[in-house]
Amino acid sequence: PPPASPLSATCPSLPPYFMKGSIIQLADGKLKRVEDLKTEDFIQSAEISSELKIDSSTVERIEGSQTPNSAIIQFAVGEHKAQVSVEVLVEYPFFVFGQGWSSCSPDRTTQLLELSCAKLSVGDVCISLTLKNSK
Amino acid sequence: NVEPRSVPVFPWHSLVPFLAPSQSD
Repeated sequence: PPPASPLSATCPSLPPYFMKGSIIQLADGKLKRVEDLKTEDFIQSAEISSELKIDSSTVERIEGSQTPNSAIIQFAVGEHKAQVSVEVLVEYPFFVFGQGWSSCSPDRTTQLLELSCAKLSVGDVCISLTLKNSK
Repeated sequence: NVEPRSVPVFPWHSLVPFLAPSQSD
């Protein structure tokens, strides 16, 4: 029989920082709640950062995954439109430029994290990060 | 009510997925 852990009945949880009320420290040291973050907070923090820069990742495709409660999202990243696929839980929130948090299943995000979310759709432009070239 | 003394503070960049390691051309 497959090994059963006491927690196996619950769905895999998201990182704690997406829970409504989580305290987020911006690059300038200011503290904000995760639900209060704005696009400018990410942009300004990346400007201060010596290692990270903001990239835009456009959602090109969203499809179901064999993993329960998961989806595979294909992004075109940056000006070179590099194709990147990520498998995430449907409630995983992404930050859409000018809009805010969005997920494949806003209802689940709200239910599990209390974070209000829009529906992530093809064409949405999400904030992503790349490492600044260090070489 | 007793407030917790230490509230976890998370860095802003933990909220954003690292999708592209670098732009190479």
